[in-house]
Amino acid sequence: TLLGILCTDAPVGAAPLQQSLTDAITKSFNSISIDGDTSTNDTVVILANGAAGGKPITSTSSDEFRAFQETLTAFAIDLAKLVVRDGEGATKFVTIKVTNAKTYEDAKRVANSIARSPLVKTALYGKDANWGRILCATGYAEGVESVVPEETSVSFVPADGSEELKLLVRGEPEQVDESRAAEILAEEDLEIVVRLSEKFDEEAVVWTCDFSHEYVTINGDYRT
Amino acid sequence: VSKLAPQAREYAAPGQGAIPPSKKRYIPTSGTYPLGFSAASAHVGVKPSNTRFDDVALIASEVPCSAAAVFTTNKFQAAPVTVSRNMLNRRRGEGIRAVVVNSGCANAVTGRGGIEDAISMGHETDQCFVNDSNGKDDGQGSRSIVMSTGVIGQRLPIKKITSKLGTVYGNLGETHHHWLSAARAICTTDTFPKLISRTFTLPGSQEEYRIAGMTKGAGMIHPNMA
Repeated sequence: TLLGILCTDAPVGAAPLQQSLTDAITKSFNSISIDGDTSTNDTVVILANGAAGGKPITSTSSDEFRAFQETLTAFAIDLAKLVVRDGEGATKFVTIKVTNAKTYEDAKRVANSIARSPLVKTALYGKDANWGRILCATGYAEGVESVVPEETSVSFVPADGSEELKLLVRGEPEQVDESRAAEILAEEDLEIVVRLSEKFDEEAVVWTCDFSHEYVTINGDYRT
Repeated sequence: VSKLAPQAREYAAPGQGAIPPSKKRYIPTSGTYPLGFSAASAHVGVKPSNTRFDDVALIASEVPCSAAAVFTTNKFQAAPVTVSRNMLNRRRGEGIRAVVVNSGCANAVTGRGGIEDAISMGHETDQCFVNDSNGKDDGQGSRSIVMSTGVIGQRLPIKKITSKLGTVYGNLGETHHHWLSAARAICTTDTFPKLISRTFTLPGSQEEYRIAGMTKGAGMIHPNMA
């Protein structure tokens, strides 16, 4: 279960507060996945008491509202990432960035499909640059129009920001430098970039982790 | 359990395990917390096996405040989800004083009794505030948001919880230690408490504002909240 409690002393009315939280959640807590299971209890709340003073934010059309929304979204993303860092049994923190999609929703569906794939997650645990599993999960993402197999590319981006390792370019497999792949996968942090089509430019990011033996141990023990 | 899985370990009590060295860097040693808010925790023993660790947290505002929330879209929504959402709708997100959270039991799929337990948890939390200067009943019902996390399908030990709400209220404080204790008390299988805080400004304002947040979650995580 995910729970989140946020508090601010900024003066934000209930209606703009709800709008800003709803918007922030899409790109933060609704963009993480540990094990693909949605809990019965997930809740994130925010309280704003206005104790720091200043002009109250009462509408969703002001500059103050937009600035608050940006602050809240960035803050919620940082909190959400901590949950992924603590995924049960996780040894890796994985950013999945899907670009060149027709819509944000398409990109998000593909990213979620990859993030939920047990075979992708076990490959990551095993430090295997298994782009085939990534491509497979991309291909079965439901309701996605913008996957074009011959235009799809997959790369790993190292945590140190050095040049990406191309695994698949426009549907054609690359000759992968296995030693460099091993170096990249030895790090805790990894970014997977999937480019869908050169015709489109929407993108989405989802954060996830790998699946380890420890996950099974924990959940084989945890009892209802 | 040991016959089925001899390698299995106990993960159920918040803070029970030592924090892995690799995770310590994510735990803040200080923070800048929003004015007028305080936090606390206390040990209740929601899970009978938890004999030591705090498992109830309270985050409170000195004054009634605005509140907003998003909830799971799972069709089996836990009692605190239903109760908190109804309360926020009834109040239109205004006049909220506190968030009370227990770990160790999710109060999910617990039927009408679970709803009554969640209502009771909120109502008894309200009672902690009746004697302060902003605690007067405004006639709109509960002003506390209720959350629970832990195992599904078990009733909350509600009397144990409500009997300790005075203690947790008495523990309220504004220091980093108070906030971190609350963040730790909401944990279940988490290996470390998750707490961050920062300051920010808004255009056209001279004021400096603060935001703090705590979260928990380690498994059964694929949120789809609305």
